[in-house]
Amino acid sequence: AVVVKDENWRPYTPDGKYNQDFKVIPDDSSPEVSQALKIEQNRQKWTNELVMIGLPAVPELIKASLDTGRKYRYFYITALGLIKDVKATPAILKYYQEGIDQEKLAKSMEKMAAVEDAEALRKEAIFRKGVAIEALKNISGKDFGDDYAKWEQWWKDMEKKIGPVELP
Amino acid sequence: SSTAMKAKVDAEIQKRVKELIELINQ
Repeated sequence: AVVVKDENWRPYTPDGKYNQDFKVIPDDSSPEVSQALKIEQNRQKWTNELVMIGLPAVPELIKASLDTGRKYRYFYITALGLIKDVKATPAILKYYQEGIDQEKLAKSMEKMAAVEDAEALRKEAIFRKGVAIEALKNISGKDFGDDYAKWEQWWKDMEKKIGPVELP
Repeated sequence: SSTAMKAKVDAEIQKRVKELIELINQ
């Protein structure tokens, strides 16, 4: 990463003062970083295209989002949230549940003094839960924050209206 | 017929969906 001076980049402190006039950006003069950035931007572009396709993309997106062998599942979950098909909820809840399990695992790893691994896992868990919650908010128009039980209850109530939805 | 046309379009869409999902995964 590189630090660049930027007068227009002035995040405010809570008391309304500027706290910096610089920003840290990825150093794309390195071919590796530049390539990685390009792929990341493309992933975003491809995700947008899936969102544009909409409902016809949902069944395949659900399958891909459940495939734990895939590394970029959060793009699929994000797309499902933006398409807003309520029937994608069980897949998103499953992804959310995995985040909760990771968090629990991180806790027990901490007790075994594997602090660094625990920290990495906790970060992944928080990211995963955040992606899931954002998708659930988009689909439901509700906000139960990081309260899995409430999201699950919301889905149970919804299932009573639309009928059961099985995961593939 | 329009049914055949629709099936063709649907198949094309599904092909693109699968492509996009794999592109993201690479």
